[in-house]
Amino acid sequence: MFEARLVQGALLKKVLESIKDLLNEATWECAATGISLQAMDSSHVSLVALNLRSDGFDKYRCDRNVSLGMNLTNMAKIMKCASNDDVITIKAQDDADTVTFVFETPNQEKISDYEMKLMNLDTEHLGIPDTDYSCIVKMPSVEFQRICRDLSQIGDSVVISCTKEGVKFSAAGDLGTGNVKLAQNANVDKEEEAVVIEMQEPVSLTFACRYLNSFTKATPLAPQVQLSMSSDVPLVVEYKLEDMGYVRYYLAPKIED
Amino acid sequence: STTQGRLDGFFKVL
Repeated sequence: MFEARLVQGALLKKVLESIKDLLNEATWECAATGISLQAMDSSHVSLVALNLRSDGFDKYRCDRNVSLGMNLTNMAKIMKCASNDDVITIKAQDDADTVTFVFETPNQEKISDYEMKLMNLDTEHLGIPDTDYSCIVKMPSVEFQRICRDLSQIGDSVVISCTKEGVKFSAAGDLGTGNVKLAQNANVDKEEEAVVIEMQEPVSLTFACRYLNSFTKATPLAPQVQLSMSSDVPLVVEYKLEDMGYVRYYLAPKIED
Repeated sequence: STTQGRLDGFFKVL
């Protein structure tokens, strides 16, 4: 039997919104330690890895590991039926071919349940190597979203260049060019407004705007985003979920011809 | 110009 109850059900709605652009279907791996999901998009350019720790749920029971393969478009349809202040419970029997979502209003006066068919997905699990990154940038997630949105008006790609002084985002296209520079700025009133750069050596990498914009669907999940970069390895864009886990995206850089 | 790289090869299939 698997059962996970989240009083802050809106969080689950936001997690789904943050991945459904990139993935049509994925397997939620449920274990005693929590729920995880790892999947590449169909073109194998980006990878989503997320983890929701069991202790972040208000009730969590997982007698044995279960893999819940879901069509995420269908899951999103069901999640839209939950209000933002609903308590959400996910339930599945061992070896079941369906999953049940229960939505309760805070006053318990309305309880809805939706049963969804599971899919048998041929999921291959990937080992993600530990990497010492040349540059790690922490910045406000809304700022990153804004920059990705603005520069995608200019071109298809964004060059992210990081030095000790700051980080620069650049785009070029038929209409001209755009550059956004952010200086390191740790002395701010609110921690979430800080721009912090940990640099071993400067890097400059090119990434597709389309994917970066998809990643920023996770913005409502965290006030800060962390970008980890090294030459010729995938960019990691991480949103930490408070007391719960993370949503991470990996993106292969564009290569100079 | 640039071409989009892929993730295959960066991660090992377990």
